[in-house]
Amino acid sequence: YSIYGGVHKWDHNDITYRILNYSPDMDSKLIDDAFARALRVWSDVTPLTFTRLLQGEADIMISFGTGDHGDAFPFDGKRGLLAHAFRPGVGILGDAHFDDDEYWTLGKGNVVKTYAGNAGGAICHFPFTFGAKSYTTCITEGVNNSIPWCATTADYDKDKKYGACPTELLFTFDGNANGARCVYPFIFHGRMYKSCTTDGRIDGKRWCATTSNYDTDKRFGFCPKRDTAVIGGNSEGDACHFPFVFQGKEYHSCTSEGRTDGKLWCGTTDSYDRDQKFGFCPNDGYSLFLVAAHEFGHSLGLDHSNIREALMFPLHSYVEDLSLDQDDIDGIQYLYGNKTGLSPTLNATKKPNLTRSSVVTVSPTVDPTKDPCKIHKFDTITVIQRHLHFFKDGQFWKVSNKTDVGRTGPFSISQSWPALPAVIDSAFEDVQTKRIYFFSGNRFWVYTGSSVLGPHSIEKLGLPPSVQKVEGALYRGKSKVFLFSGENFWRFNLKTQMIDKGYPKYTEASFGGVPNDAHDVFQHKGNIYFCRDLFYWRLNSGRQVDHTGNVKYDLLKCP
Amino acid sequence: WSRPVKSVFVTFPGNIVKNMADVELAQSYLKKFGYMVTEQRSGFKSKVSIAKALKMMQRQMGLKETGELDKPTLNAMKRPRCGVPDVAN
Repeated sequence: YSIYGGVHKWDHNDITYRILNYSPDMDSKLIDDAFARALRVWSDVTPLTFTRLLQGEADIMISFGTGDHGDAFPFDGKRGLLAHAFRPGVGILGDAHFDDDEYWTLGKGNVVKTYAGNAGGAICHFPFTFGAKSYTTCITEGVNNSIPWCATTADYDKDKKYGACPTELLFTFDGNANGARCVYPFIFHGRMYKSCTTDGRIDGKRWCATTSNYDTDKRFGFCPKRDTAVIGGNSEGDACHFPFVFQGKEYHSCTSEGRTDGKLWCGTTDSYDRDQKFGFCPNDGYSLFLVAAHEFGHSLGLDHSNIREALMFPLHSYVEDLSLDQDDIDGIQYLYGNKTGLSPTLNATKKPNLTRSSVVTVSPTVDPTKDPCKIHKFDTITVIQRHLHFFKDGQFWKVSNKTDVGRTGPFSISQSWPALPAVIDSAFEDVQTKRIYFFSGNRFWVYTGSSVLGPHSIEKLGLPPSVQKVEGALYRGKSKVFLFSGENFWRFNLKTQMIDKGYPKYTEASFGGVPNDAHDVFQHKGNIYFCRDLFYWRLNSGRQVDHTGNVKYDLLKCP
Repeated sequence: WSRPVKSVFVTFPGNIVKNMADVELAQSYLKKFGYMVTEQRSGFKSKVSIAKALKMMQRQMGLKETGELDKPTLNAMKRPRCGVPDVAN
C-alpha cells in the first residue's frame, strides 16, 4: 500500500460526509446506500465512524460532476477517468468527485427502483416474464397510461409483484417544482415541447416544464433517466425507438451493425437514415459502490497500491463481492489502527527496552590515526540503541541521539560483532526485539545480544538475485523496514521475515528530491536522511526535503 | 441457410475519430498520472525519460517492465481508472 507523502490522515475518528448532488442514473436512495456501504468497507476494519450531514461543511463532500467541474482535475467524458478524491484535510481536501458522464450502476446493468405499485419500492427484476414473454427493460405493455413498469420478481404472472419505473410522467427532481411531473405539451421560448429537452441548458441535462407554459410560469424539473435511455451518441437520455430503420432495414433491438467497434446502438427516432439520431444501448455500467469505496480510501489517506487485487489499485475492475485485500487493510490500519483502536504503527506506546543491551560493550580502542573527520565516505550510517553509528573499514564511531554532544570511538566491529566482515553496507535495529540486522554484499547477519544468526543470503528475505547489496535501511513502524538498493526500495516485514508484495518501488517516486544514488539511508530524530558521500538530504515527517547538509559537521560534530 | 450479410460501416454523427498516435496517448497518460515529470518536494522538477516513465508505470500496473510501449501497456492505459495520479506530487 501507499500513503501520501508524510502522513495525511484525519485527526479524528468520527468522520462526517455529505452528498451534495445525485446522478440521474440511479435512484437517490440507492446512491445513498452505495456511499454508505462504501464507507462501511473502511469502518469495518478501523475505529473510524462515518456520520452523514445534510447541510454544512463535512469532512468528505461527495458530488457528481462532468468535464471541468471546478477543481484543477477535469473529467474526460465517458470511460477513462471515473472519479477522483483528495487526501484528508480542510477545504477541498477529503472530497470525492464522480464523473457523471459515466453510466453509474451497481456493476450489473440497470438498477431501477420502482415507485407506487405493490412491491414497496423494490428494485426491478430483469429479466422478468409477463404473459409468458421475457423482458429486460421496463415496459408499457399491459397499461393504458404510458407509464413504464416492471416486475420485481422473476415471474410477474406467478407473483404479481410490480412497480412503476422512473418517468417524468410521475415526477421530476431538483429544479423548482418540488418534484412535480412534467406537463406536455409545454411552451419554452415560444416553442412547443412534447418531451423532455436539453434546449436552453449548457450542461446537457434533460428537463421539462411542470406547467403548460415555462415562459410565463418558470416552473421546471429535471427528468429522471428512463432505464431504456441511450448513453452517449447524439441523443443522450432519449429512449431507443423500436423499430428504427437503418440503411433501409428495420431493427427491433439494439445492433452493432454499421460500427467497427462492436458497440450496441439504436436509433432514437423511427428512422436513423432520415434523422441521424442515435445512442448507445445501456451496458453494465460502473459500480458506484466499488468506485466510491476506492475513492474514500483516498479521502482517508491512502494512495494507489500496486497490488492488482487491492481495492486501491488505480485501474477499475468489477468484482461481485468486495472484500478488502490485506494490502488495503494494512494501509488503512497503518493510518488509523484496527477496529479496537490499537494502531500498529502510529502512537506506539511501547518503548524500547533500554535495560537490556544488544550491543556488546567494549572499551574504545583509541587510535589517533583514525580520525572520522578525515573520512570522505562512510560504509554506512545507522541508528542503533539511540546512537548514530558511523561504520568504516572495520571500525565505527558513535554519536548519542539524545545528548547530541561529542562522539565516541573508534570501536572495533570485530570486537563488538565478531561474525561481521569489515565492510558493512547497511544495518538497522528492530526496536521491538532488539535484534540488529547487518548487511554486507549479498549476505546478512542477525545479532541478538551476543548471539548471531547468519550469514544468510539476502535472497532468503525475498530480494531478487539482481540485488548485489542493501545500501540503506529505514525502520518504519513496528514491523516494517524499507531496504534500499540502487534506485529501488523494498518493504521488509519483520514479522513474516519476507519482502511485502508490491515491491520494489522507485525511491524517487516515494521520496521526492533525494539523489537516486544515495548509499546510506537512515532515520534520526524523526527525520529521514539520504546520504551521498558526505552530503545528506534531510526529509521531514512530511517527506519533504527541508535541509541539505554535511555529515561531518552536522552529524559527526567535526570542528 | 442464411447468407452472410456484408456489413456496411458508417461514420456516426458526433463520432470524433481520435487519431491520437499511441505515443501521444502514452505521453499524455504518463504526464497525467505523474510518471513523466516528477515534481519534487524540494521545488525542483526532474524530467524522466519515456522509457523510464514507462517502466515505472509498468511496475505500478504489475506489467512486464520492458520500458517500451507494448500492447499490454497500451491496453492498461486504455482501461477505466481513478483520476488520482499514481506518482504523488
